Amino acid sequence: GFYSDNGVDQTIMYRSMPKQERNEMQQEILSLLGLHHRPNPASHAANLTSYSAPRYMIDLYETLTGDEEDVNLETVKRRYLPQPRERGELAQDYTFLTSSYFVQDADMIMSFVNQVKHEYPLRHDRDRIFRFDMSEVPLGETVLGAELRIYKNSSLDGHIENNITVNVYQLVPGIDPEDRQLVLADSYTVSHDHAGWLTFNVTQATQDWTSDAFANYGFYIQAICGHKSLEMHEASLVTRYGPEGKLPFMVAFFAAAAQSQSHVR
Amino acid sequence: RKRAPRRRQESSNVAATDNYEWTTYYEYKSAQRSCQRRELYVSFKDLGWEDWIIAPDGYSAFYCYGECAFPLNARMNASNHAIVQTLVNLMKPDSVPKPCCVPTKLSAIQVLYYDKNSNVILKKYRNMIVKACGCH
Repeated sequence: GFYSDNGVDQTIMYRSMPKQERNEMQQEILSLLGLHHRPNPASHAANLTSYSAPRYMIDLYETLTGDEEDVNLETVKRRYLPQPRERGELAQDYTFLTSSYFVQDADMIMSFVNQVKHEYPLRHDRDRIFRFDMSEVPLGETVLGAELRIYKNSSLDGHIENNITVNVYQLVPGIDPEDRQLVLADSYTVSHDHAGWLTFNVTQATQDWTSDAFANYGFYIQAICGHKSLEMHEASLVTRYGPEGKLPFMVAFFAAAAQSQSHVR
Repeated sequence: RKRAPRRRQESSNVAATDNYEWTTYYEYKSAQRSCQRRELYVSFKDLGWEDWIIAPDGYSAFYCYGECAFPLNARMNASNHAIVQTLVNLMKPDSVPKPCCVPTKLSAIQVLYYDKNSNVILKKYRNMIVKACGCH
């Protein structure tokens, strides 16, 4: 309905909307939000806020809207940029992500959850392959940056005492249609007892997949200790199964196409 | 108009107060008619969208309402052209309309919502909140 101030500091409804008009108005606002129809998330969506991706996004939203007039970029950086490591500490292959710098420029920030369920026959592969559905990304959006976040627990395995290198590969089609090739997207070396989120720069892969959804074969994750390849659980990486707040996810930062800001109706 | 004659008979003091009241009342009514920002709250909750919009519950969009009539004062945040147009409107009301009361400063909102795959999207929508209105 339509509500108004009645002059004595009370809000009263002065007109109730018929169903037809209500639907039309909902459609108008949806259209303004750039949506063709009302999204129909899973019925349990409201309970997803304890999961890592929604939690991260809510946290980001609260940071960005904390001071509506002028978001403090330093606060955003402090909260979302990986803290600098001390001199000599494990940073051989790791490049600092710049996505946090995109937060202010981004018109849309989107999180993706891992879609790999049972599509890969080998359980071995299912734990190592992550796939994120980007078909919902509107056409014309420019990718500013993207990161894959994987949680690593502190290793309790007494056999692993060295550093662990985690490589993230983008799966691309090979010469044979059935073949897949690995292209290194990012790499990170951590101490075996490190616990926390590992953040990988996957901007290039996101750019490829948003421009061609059929090229999206996902990521292949490899953990190496010395010359030995580790299972994900041996490297204490949380993959498909694990606590809700530690499940892997992807975040991408987009700039809107200029013409999508408004359109003649 | 109804109250004034009755009060004038009571005392000259009351009449003076009455004049003051009238002036204030006139200014009040005039201010009410002049171009200004008014409250408009869009409630996502009332639309029944809380199942897919995580935050906010709604937002103050505001709107501009009022007349841009001669004389345009500073409060109306008028452009130079609007002032000239008001004068021309006084002379030729049929051919030149009054300036419009429109938003002069707009700001964005951020909406956090689920898509059908339960991915979460934080999207910035520019020009959704009226920060100031003016005669243009």
